[in-house]
Amino acid sequence: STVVLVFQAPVPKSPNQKDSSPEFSFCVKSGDRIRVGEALGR
Amino acid sequence: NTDSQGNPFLVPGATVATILMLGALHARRMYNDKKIEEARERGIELEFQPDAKAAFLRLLPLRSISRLWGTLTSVELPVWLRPHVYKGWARAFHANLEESALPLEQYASLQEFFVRTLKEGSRPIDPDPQCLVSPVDGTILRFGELKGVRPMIDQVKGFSYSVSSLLGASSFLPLIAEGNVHEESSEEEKAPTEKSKKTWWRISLASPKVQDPVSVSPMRGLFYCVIYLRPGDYHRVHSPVDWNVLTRRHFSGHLFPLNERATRTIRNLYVENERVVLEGRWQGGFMAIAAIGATNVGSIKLLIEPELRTNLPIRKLMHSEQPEERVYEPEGIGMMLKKGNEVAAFNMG
Repeated sequence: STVVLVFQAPVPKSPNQKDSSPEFSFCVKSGDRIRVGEALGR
Repeated sequence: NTDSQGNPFLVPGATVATILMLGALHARRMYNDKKIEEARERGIELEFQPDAKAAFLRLLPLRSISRLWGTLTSVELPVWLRPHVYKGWARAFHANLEESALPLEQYASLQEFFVRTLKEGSRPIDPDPQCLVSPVDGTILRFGELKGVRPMIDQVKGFSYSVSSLLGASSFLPLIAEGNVHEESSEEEKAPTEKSKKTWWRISLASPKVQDPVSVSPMRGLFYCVIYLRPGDYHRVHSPVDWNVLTRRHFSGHLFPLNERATRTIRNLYVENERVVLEGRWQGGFMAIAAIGATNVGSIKLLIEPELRTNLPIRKLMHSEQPEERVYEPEGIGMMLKKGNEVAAFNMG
């Protein structure tokens, strides 16, 4: 079986963006084993 | 004397030959898996190569096979046999028996064992309020950011499927397709018109880098992550964030296998297979989870909607009363789920 997540999140700063708005980034790699509750991204 | 007893070597010989053949097949499969693993480690992207086997699979009655598999695995086993069967399963599919919530003797059938819960504390939820956690145990197949007015996810190199086909005619995806999406301005949020109430939000994807000058919300992009569950993995689905589930969609579809080989040879696998999609909203905006079944794991149970049935026989599928789409009450607020809450479970057959 397979689970696919599709979600909106803040995108990384564009070069000209000044304020410190949050930006989402994944903290996994393809092929990683992962378990329920472990961070996919922050 | 020998004639009257028949050939004494026939049965043992046939048994040995069968075991040797199964052993050879298993060894060949393990060798193939190892080759694929090494290829991935060398960063070699597996190409999409439809072949005769994939075409043949389309001819098989996969749903009936899946339901037969479910019937077989729901047979109650004698108590003394249970540990042996489940240990054999664990060895073949690298399942971790230490984490099972119950002693092995208490799982009456392989199907019950397959959807086992885990001991308290086995899956601590990352406490960072800014993080999105994995909803399942499994292997990260692909992830990234989706761009453009028709976002596509790669099945493998050389073949991709569209997000709107995967999730269905989602309330916002057609807006992307038409390219006429934009960030809801605070004026519109303050006095929501009928249209904005209906679509309850709109997003700027056509040009994600353009931040709406009026709204204070950060720029937003659309992301995805595909996680594959092996037969030996823990098969319950949890909530990745705190969110409100507004809509549930069920696509009956097919039940092709979802293993590595199938992903490389069967077209539109994730969009054709039976699946349940939950869609809603979290602090970051839109959120959707698609649970996709396979031949051996055809059933998807929703804890938030226990009456939903998947992997129905073809004749029942034709006359099923259950709605293919359900909006959870109260409309626009739906069902609140906390990060880590159990949401659904995959089951055999």
